[in-house]
Amino acid sequence: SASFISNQLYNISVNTDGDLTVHWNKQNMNVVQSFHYYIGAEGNNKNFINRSSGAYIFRPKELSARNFAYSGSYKIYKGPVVQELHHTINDWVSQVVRIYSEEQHIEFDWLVGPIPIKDKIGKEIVTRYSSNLQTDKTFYTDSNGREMLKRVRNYRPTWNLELMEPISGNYYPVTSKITLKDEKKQLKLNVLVDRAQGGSSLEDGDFELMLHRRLLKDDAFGVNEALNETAFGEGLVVRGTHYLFGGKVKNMDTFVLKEKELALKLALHPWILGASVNLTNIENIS
Amino acid sequence: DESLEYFREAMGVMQHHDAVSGTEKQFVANDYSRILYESMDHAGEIISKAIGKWSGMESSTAASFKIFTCLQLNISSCAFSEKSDTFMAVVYNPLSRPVSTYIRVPVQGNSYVVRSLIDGVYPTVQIVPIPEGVQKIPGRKSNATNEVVFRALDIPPFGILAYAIAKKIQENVVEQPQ
Repeated sequence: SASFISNQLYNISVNTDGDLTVHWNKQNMNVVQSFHYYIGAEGNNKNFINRSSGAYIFRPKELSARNFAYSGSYKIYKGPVVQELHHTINDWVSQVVRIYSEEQHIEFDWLVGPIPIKDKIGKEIVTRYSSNLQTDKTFYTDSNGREMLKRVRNYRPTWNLELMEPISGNYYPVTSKITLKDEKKQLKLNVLVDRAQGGSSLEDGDFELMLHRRLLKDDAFGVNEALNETAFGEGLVVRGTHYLFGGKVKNMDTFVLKEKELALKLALHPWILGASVNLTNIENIS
Repeated sequence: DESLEYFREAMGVMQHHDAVSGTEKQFVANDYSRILYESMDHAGEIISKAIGKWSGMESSTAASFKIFTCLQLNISSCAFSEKSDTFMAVVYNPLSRPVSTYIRVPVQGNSYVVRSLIDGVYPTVQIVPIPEGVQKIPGRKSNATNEVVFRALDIPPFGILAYAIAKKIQENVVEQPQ
């Protein structure tokens, strides 16, 4: 029991490649979650083709993301309130995966940075959720918390599209949610985000979200400096949360209601404040 | 209230498209952090007043009632909770519907008891370690190594729940000679 965390809905473990696998117990659905990075394009900015990846544009140098060499480990903590899987990928990428006893979602608390740049290569880190859903090039992203918009890979509804940049050309803003649907199996997979991020589905059944970027060249769109933020003399470290939530869409109303509640809870999480109290015995508090 | 003026000014500045999208220069980003921090700092008093009034704690504890913000909970750091053996956690729900959620409070010890101040109930508590990666974040000045986790049940809309959190004192067991 020390190699996985589970409840009545899920079974979560780490596979030999160091990726996380989520298996739904009662549904034919599984997800592999992994971290990858893109190398940012660098150019002289003299014309559009030579523009660098920067604050305003995401422009990877290569046609696919690179894998991290897994040098990490994981630890599991189980208790009556929460089960946690502390997963380290390398020195600067790690996460805590949580399942709470009275919640249906899986919480991914990711931590990325400081992104090393000693090799003088700008990097853009993504997390990818790859499922067995048949999605037919289609995924959905929200529009500032309003309606979900249908996105089709390599397609625009009002003109014939020929994408010169197949990765960034398929990236869309994800302000609160990204969704996949398998129309045949009637299965749905969502990730709710705690901040606006870029996201896409570059292969059927998977989606990815941009977590952190550190780039070494200005993109010449006006900011006039590279997206190379530092604090305390090192690159920034970012920590954030994704809620993974999915299953059968038999009862659509209940499903959507749960999703909305969860999204609100993540975006407007209760505030935790402290107050001093003069106590000698906790039993005496009325 | 004068202290709200800082928030109003911050709201004005933070509507700039660079503040929304994060395309500002580094110096400007630092300035935004300063503006937001100062707004929260000045709001401490008004938050204390409001919560003291709603909860009735202001009158029962007189002038000593003061609320402390934990602005670094995102990196599992809170000077207030990790330095005290006994403290109160006040949970405010900013939504217009009741919410039940899990509360995580960074601490140094490894055994705590939590009691609801509303109904006296003791929620189930679990202590989980803060991951090493988080503890090593540059600039994180915290001695917290664990988090107290418990479920706050049915926090009222725009309302608060308060919990007393105390370190459990390990009783010394004196073994009797046989």
